[in-house]
Amino acid sequence: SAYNIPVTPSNLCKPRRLYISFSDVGWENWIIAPQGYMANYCLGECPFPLTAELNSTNHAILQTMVHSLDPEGTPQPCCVPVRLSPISILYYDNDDNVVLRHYEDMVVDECGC
Amino acid sequence: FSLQESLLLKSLGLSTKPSPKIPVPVPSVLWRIFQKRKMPPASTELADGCRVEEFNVPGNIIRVLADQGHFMHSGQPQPSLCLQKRLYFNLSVLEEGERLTMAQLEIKFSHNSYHASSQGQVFELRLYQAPRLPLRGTPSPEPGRTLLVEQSFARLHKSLLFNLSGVAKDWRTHSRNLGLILEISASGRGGEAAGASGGPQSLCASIDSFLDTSLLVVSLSQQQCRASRRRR
Repeated sequence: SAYNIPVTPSNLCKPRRLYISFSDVGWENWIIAPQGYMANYCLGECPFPLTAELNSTNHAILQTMVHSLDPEGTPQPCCVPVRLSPISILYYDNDDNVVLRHYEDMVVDECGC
Repeated sequence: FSLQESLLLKSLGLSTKPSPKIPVPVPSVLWRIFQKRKMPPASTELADGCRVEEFNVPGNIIRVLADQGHFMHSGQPQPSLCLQKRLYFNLSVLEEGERLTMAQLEIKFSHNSYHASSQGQVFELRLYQAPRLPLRGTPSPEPGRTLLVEQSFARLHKSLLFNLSGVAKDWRTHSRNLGLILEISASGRGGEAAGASGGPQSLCASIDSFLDTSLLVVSLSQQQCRASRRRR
C-alpha cells in the first residue's frame, strides 16, 4: 500500500515512500515479524545538468548531456536505488520450526541517476 | 497473483509458501537477535548480514528445529536410568544451496533450581549417535552406538548446550541422519542424602522437570550471500 506524506512536490530522482504490508499479500499466518516494512522505491527525473545530490555516475552525466542535445534519440538516465539496507524476517517453515532469515538490499535508502 | 507470489518467494529463497500447522512460541534467542538487528548498526561500518556475530559463524539463516523424537522404554528395568529419549531433527528443511555452519543442541528443564530437596543431586548425561537399525535377518551394520557426549551435571541448570556442528554436518553430507539417543541417569554421587529414603527411583523423580530439546542450526545461503558480495 503506497501512501504519500505531503512533501514539497519534486520530480527529481529520489526515494518515494512505499510500505509493504505482509498481510496485504496474505502472508500474515507464516511471517511472525515484522508485520510489514518501509521498502520505498525510486522515482523522478534526471535532468541536465545533474546536481551533486542526484548521486549520478559519470556516464549518467554524459547521457543527460546527450539527451539535452538529442531528446528523441537518447533518453534520460534512469533513477535507481544506489544505497539499500537489509531486513531480517522471523517466520515459521513448513515443519513449524521458527526461522530467522536475513535479507540484504530490501530497503531503498538512496536513489541516484 | 500466485505466479508473482511464487517468484517473490523464490527470490526470498523459499521454494513454497510455508503453512504452519501448530505455531510454537518464538525461541527467546531468535527474538533477541531479531530485535537487535532492527537497531541500526552501532559502528559506522555496515553489519555483515552473512555472519551471525552472536555465534561468530558465517550464516544468514538461523533455525530452531523442534525435536521430532520420542521417549524410549527399554525392556530391562535399569533403576538408575531416569530418562532415555530418541532425538530427531529434520535437517531436510535446509534448502539445497545452504551450507550448515553451526548446530547447537539445547536440553531444557523446567525445574525451579532452588528446589531444596534435590539441590546438589548429580546426574550423568550421555548422548549417542543412533545406530542404523539392521534389516531383519542381517547382522547390525554398526557395532553399538557411538558415544558423542558424556558428562555429569547438577540439577541447578535450566538448560544445557552442546555443540553438534560436526555431527550435523556429517548428517547432511552423508544423508544419514538417524537422530540421537539421550540418556540421563542418576549418579550415585551427591545423591545419597537426597535419595537415601526412596532409592534410585526417588533419585530419578527429581529429573521429571525435563522439558524439551531443540537444535539451533545456522546456515549460509550461497545464493543470497554470494550475490550481495559480488555487488559490494
